[in-house]
Amino acid sequence: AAGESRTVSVSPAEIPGLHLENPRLWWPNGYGDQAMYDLDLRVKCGGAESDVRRVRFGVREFSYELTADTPRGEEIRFEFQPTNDVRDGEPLFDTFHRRVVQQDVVVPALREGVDVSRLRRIGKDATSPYLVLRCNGVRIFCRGGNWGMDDGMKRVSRERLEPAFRLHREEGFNMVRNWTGESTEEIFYTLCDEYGMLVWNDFWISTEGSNLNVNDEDLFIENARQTVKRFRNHPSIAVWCPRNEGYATPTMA
Amino acid sequence: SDDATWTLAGGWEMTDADRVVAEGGSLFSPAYDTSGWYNAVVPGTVLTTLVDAGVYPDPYYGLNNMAIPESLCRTEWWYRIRFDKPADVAGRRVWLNFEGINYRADVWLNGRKLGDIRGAFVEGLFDVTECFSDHNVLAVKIYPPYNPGIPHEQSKAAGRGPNGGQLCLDGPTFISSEGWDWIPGIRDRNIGIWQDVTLAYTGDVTLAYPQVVTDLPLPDTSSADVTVRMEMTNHAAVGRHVVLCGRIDGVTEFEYPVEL
Repeated sequence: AAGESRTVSVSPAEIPGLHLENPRLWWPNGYGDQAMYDLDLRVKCGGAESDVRRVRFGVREFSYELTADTPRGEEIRFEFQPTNDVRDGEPLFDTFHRRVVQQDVVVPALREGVDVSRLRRIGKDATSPYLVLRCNGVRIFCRGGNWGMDDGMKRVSRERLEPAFRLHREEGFNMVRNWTGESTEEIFYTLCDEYGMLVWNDFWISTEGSNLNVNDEDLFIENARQTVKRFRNHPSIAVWCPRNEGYATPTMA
Repeated sequence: SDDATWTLAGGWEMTDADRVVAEGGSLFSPAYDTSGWYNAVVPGTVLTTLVDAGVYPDPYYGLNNMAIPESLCRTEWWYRIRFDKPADVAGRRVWLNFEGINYRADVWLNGRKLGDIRGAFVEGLFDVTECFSDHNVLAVKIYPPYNPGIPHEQSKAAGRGPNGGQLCLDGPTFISSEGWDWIPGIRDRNIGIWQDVTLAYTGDVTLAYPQVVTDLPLPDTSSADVTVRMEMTNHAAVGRHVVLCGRIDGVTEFEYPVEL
């Protein structure tokens, strides 16, 4: 209807051409090419072109697994990492992490007879858990840099950034952490795509203080929502991480 | 950048709000004198412009950081650009899009306030069809943070402190804007129009935020299902029958009818 806005979705069920045979895959640096496809979208209204968009995307699929050994040697596998932030000797869990812990760690652990009280200390005192990333089914050994420290000038042209990406590639690195979201800009993700750098993408929420929520939660969420929508097609983005040195606010979870 | 989108990349000027008040006159008058304004670097920050203009040295080198005054984080700034209509606009909708400003801005075109933008990572999209003309003046007022913060060393008494952290009472921005306890605190260096500003023509129905999801039947990688989603909006006063056309690498083509 007039003024209507809605989500339109097309898949191989409606468009058989969207089933690709022998696709060129996107791989992290060192594991294969960084193949990309261009999708041109046009909407025609009464025969005239109303709007156009071009999207670059890569064909790839990530899967994740977190593994830890307990002090007694049991191997625990879970989907996502519970926080190991500790205050006064007690772990801090927000809603999101409580949910994850209950569903993915504690419940299976109880079922398997593991001492849950020990589980909580895995990240702090015992063997640190490790995150396993698979790209296109292949386990990836991730090595890379932690980018941040804004210089206040926002000099983020391709000419200025590309030498650093080339250095990363020639060092055999395949990962960049967008520390606290400092590099949340199109050219950063474009270069990560082109150079095969997996992105661990922080959001820009405060890293310090008392783990308080940001003061304007709605504004934060709107910025986060648009960031995901604008950049999610970049095949290099492997992890959306709520924040640095802390955990997601309840709304974000 | 194509036959329907242009980037407003050159011709930006910038000055502090005090000068605008002192000089008087309308920013939107063709006769408005900007000879005392700086040539602005867009995209960039206020500091980028001031370094480019030679007001301050490049803070990246030596102790130049200390040459940037405290007042920078407490000053309001105006950006202004004049531009002519780039192509015939009859029957088309005209959009201005700010891909990123920091921290808060009011946006004006030809004397009309279009709205505001808050947060460094949201887009500011404005339908300017009604106030667009052959000769245009776009003005943007950029506000500093409510509280630029005071970095201090973490201690048992002070806690972890906001050292390097988010500016107080503000929305999402760059996190090291406050300063650190191991260098002199020079706060708020990131204010400005830090991403591109574009002008676009469309018809009544627009596309936004397309999403492409690729699904491999792992461990088999010999085929992939591609799903495409997008937000489609009808800006007209009546319903529209439209056709979504897609093409992947010039090979796979499809058409999909949509009623809005």
